[in-house]
Amino acid sequence: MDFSSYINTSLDLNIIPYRPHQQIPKKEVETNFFSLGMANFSVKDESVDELEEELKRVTAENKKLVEMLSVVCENYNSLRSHLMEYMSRNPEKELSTSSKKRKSESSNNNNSNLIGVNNGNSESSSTDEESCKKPREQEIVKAKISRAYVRTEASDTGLIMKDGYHWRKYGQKVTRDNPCPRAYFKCSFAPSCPVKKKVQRSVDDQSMLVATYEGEHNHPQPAPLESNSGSTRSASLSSIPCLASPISSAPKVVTLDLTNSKTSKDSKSNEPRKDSPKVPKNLVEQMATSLTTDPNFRAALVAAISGRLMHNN
Amino acid sequence: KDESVDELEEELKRVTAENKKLVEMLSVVCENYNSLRSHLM
Repeated sequence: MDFSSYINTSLDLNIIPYRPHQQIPKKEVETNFFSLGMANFSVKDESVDELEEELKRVTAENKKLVEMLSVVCENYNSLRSHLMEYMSRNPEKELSTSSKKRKSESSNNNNSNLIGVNNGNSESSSTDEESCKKPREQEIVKAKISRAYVRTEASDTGLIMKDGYHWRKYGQKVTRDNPCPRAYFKCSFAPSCPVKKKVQRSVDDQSMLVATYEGEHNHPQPAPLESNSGSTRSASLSSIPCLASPISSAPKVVTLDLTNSKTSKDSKSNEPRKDSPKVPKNLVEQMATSLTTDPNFRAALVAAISGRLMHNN
Repeated sequence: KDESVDELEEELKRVTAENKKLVEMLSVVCENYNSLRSHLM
């Protein structure tokens, strides 16, 4: 028995949910009830125009998504190649970079939503690289700082310390913490040598010259200076352990006393006589050894002593 | 005309599924991009 002929659809019984942007279809309504026989039914009542509109909308969205995906992929590949290049150039810094990653993850999560909007600008990554490099370079420069101390005469107020290298003075200034002027020199032995020297008198002891070296020489060490005397200040680099090697890295402090200081009392025990000039101890020992092993000297000494004894008797 | 509606619906389903896949891919690529960017930070 066919009941369809008794149903009057002109009563405006609407069983389709309300859709404000859609018109109520005027086609026949096919209802397909499933197992429960309730509201699940296939919507085949939409008009072709609406379907086409929907298809157009989804296709346009699809196109936009494809464009966004291509842009993000491009940025990703660019950033990845930057990272690879950076890591290949600085393999030893890989660990520190990964440790920094953890710190930045929390802050980066706040910006994660912006990347989709901005299409992922990779410019900020290059500035981050530079900001990471700067403190490391400063650490390297700091590690190559070394100092040399030279005592001078109290009357001497010059700021010249001879250490065998050629220096070009390029500046001088007075600092607040130290009234003595500070002179700046640059190594002129080789044009590309990056070593700089800063010379200033000590605040505590004005007779002490303090030279601070920054960097390492990229040229061979010049010939050692001739021995100077008097008030000439010389600090031969061969006598300074931290500067004798061009690869000195840790900051070291060396005190050199190259003048006849009247205040030094420790050296008096090594002097043969109080008023005699200083003679190195090893030189004295060497002379004594050579004399005692000489048979002629021994015979002469025996003869002199025996002659003296005979004379006394 | 029913056939054309069916075809349109099929096409709409296909494009919608493709859309969904693209959104998933985009989210994955964005996630990778953020991870990589954090390496450089």
